[in-house]
Amino acid sequence: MNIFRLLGDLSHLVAIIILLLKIWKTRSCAGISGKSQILFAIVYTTRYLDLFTTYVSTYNTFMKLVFIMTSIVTIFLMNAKFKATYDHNHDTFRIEFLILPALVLALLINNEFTIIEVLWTFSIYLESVAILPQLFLVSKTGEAESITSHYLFALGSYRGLYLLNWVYRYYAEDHYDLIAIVAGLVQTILYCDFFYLYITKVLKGKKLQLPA
Amino acid sequence: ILDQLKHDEL
Repeated sequence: MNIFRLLGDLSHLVAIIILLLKIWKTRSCAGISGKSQILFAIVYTTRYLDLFTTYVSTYNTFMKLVFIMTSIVTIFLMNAKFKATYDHNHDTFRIEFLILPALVLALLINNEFTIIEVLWTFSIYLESVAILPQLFLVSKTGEAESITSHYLFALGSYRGLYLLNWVYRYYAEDHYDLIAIVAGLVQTILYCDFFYLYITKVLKGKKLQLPA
Repeated sequence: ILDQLKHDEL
């Protein structure tokens, strides 16, 4: 465990906490894409199947369980408890256009053709694009609440920090996984436009508003 | 290869 990896994990955890607090405190999930949240739940459940087969560390097991459980709680809050506040009309991204290509790609390009490894690879590919429905929703409404921006910033930073972790591990441990690296690169690039707006607007106290 | 397939990251 190096500092980049730890900061990445913490950033991921902070993102999830911000999201849950936003929904709970404002009693509303307005501006949040339920479709991205469904994709994240699929990502965690397919990736962490190794909870049943491989033990890495207590930290690892704990974080995996937290990610799986919080993603399910988020979906419950959006689709049951605070359903009335959910932005159905703007959350129209077709997630099958992300799920199916990720699955096909995972069947074609993987480290080993076993069920658990193909599902792990699928989750890596799917995660890289899972934020698209959320970014699509923001672009459709043309704005995002600042709390939603903080959530997106923390969530985007997480894979960016992982990239630094992979550079570090390549040199320090001679360890690398091309599938994770390329997908992580794609994932981080998708956030670049948002990062730019976040730094130039939200951090200066302005609302994140897209040019008309 | 087995060691590489032990995914120790999240």
